[in-house]
Amino acid sequence: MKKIEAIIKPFKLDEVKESLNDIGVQGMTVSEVKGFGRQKGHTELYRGAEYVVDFLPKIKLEIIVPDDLVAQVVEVVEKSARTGRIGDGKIFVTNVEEVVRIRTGERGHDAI
Amino acid sequence: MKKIEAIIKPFKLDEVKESLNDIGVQGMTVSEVKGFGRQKGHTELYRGAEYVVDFLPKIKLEIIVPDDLVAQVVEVVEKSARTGRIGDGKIFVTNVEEVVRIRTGERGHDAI
Amino acid sequence: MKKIEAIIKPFKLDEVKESLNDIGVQGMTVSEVKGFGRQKGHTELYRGAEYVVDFLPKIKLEIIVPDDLVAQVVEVVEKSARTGRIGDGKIFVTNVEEVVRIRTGERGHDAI
Amino acid sequence: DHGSGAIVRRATASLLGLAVGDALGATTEFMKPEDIRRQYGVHERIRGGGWLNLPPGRVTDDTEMSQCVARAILAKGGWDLAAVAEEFARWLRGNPVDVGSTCRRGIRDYILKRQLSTPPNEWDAGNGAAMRVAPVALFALGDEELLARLAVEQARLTHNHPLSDASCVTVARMVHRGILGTPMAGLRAAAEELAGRHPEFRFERYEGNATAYVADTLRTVFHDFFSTRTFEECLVRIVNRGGDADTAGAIAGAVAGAHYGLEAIPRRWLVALDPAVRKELTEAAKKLVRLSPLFRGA
Ligand SMILES: Nc1ncnc2c1ncn2[C@@H]1O[C@H](COP(=O)(O)OP(=O)(O)O)[C@@H](O)[C@H]1O
Ligand SMILES: Nc1ncnc2c1ncn2[C@@H]1O[C@H](COP(=O)(O)OP(=O)(O)O)[C@@H](O)[C@H]1O
Ligand SMILES: Nc1ncnc2c1ncn2[C@@H]1O[C@H](COP(=O)(O)OP(=O)(O)O)[C@@H](O)[C@H]1O
Ligand SMILES: [Mg+2]
Ligand SMILES: [Mg+2]
Repeated sequence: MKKIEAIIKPFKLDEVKESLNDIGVQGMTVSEVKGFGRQKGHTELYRGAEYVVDFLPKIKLEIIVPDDLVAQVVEVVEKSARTGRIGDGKIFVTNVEEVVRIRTGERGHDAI
Repeated sequence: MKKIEAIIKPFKLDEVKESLNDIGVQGMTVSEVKGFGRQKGHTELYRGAEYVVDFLPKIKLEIIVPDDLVAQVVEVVEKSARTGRIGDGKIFVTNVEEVVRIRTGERGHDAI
Repeated sequence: MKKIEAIIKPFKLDEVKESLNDIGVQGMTVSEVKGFGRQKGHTELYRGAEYVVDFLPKIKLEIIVPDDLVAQVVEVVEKSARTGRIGDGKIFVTNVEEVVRIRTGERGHDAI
Repeated sequence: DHGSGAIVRRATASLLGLAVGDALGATTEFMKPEDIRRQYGVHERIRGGGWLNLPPGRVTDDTEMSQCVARAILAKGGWDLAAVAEEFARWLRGNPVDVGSTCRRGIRDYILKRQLSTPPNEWDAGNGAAMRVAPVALFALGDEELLARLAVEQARLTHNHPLSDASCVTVARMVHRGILGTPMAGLRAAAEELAGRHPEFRFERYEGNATAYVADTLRTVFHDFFSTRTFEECLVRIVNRGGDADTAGAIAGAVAGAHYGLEAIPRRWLVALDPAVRKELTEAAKKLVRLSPLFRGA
């Protein structure tokens, strides 16, 4: 099994969730993170002076999938998260050795 | 060494921490995440209209342990996090190639 | 490619970012987490009563790097995040099987 | 006019043209032509802004990396690839306003591995190496072989791809011939020789792709340079295409500057340029040319 982690632009979350839903992937864990990279942060006014806030809010998705779904899920996330402009984000694939569904104790593929 | 990642119901955090404490595991990193899965989100009232908020707040635990403790730690988390109702969560085990204790520079097992 | 995950003291973030900047590393994802370990939480006053808050706010950095740069990046994070006092944090290195730059579809080393 | 004075003026025009094209194009970088039309009508004024939110006259990595190449040559009084790499590293550490991902990777690998030549990579056909090659043409004046060698050497610090290599040599050649006062036909010959070897660069019919893929960038530059009659006309056309407008503008500015000369660069653009950049490039042009084989009588 693999973990697919995607850092995406926050406004893209719904579109990515729907596209994943369309291919039958529903389970995921989402967190709010800050991204640093080539995309410029925004300027904020504080006590009359302008500051560049150098990070950008991003959304991190974590989706555990069976190996044979990885390529498809990566592609779906890629397409639905893309705007073509700097800061679209990244997808990382890592190996998962064991998964457990806490409610039932199921392991492996039955757990996802 | 392995990383044990657990997505659990927030109110279960204290119980899981104590059960882990009981087997001598104290170090962990915790974050607030949103879960999407079979468990349905709740309805919220906003400007007079009802909205289904389709995610649920969850807590993510990250615990690095030596290989020989994995099975035991997974079992402890599983039991203490379980309610038997949908949405109890998941546990993922991934391999960790190197760990460093920043304070001392210790590496490997001495770092956990 | 590897993922370097570092749990550090929040006030160390800028110093770590600058040290990474000095070696040409800019891209990273950051999240706010809670740490439990040997470092004791602080006491808080709430409705007249004192509570021991047993966790401590930490910052988690995630940096994907090519294999041949891991040792150096780990060392830079280690040095810049260290205060020498309990709670400095930890660095974990895990293997990443695939990376995708969403904007361009670039994969592997060209994606980082 | 082929006197040494005229040569220095055209060399200066090349570097200033690069900076002007960069600053002008930075406003419309990543934009589509229709959006540029809607927002600016015809963009023909140095106004800053753009995705980098720049003050007017501010240049970007295209000019700054060119400045690095010039500084290295002048500091060493000659060619020293490690010195160029060192300048890139110093620049990167100073939080530049933008850095291309391929350039960043190459400079990072120099900092951490002392790498002076990046391995071949199918994804390295970006324009990041060609955008900074003009100073090489000034330093190698009179020796097209030296020019070709150094153009590729500096490219390989970050980019290693046949199309990037060929682009660097061709851009440097066109700047070189422009500075020497070669008629337009000589510059066109260089572009056609490249298109002959690599059909990706055919530029007669322009299909409107102004991306950072070096073939797209140079097709845009060649098409607009050869189909216009003045420096201003060339640059205005190119930056209104959007896409990688600052880099297309910078390369076109370097070539058109070399060909049309200093007087052809609209004064309003020169005075809008960051004064420190304008001063440094003017000085550098003079000194680079004096170090060249042509001026040393080599
Ligand atoms: N090396 C990295 N490791 C971890 N996260 C990264 C890395 N590089 C970029 N990111 C994440 O990806 C986001 C987008 O990166 P950025 O460089 O701004 O744009 P792009 O990917 O379009 O080139 C960043 O905000 C950050 O969250
Ligand atoms: N494929 C998955 N990848 C990552 N996280 C998941 C996945 N499936 C479920 N989760 C996480 O586990 C939580 C519980 O899952 P859910 O399907 O609601 O109940 P159960 O695990 O009891 O069947 C979700 O809220 C989500 O945080
Ligand atoms: N086994 C572990 N798994 C995951 N995170 C840990 C683990 N042990 C410690 N941490 C993280 O590292 C931080 C520092 O650990 P702590 O034990 O307080 O100090 P030190 O690392 O200096 O011995 C903790 O707050 C926690 O976030
Ligand atoms: Mg630029
Ligand atoms: Mg550009």
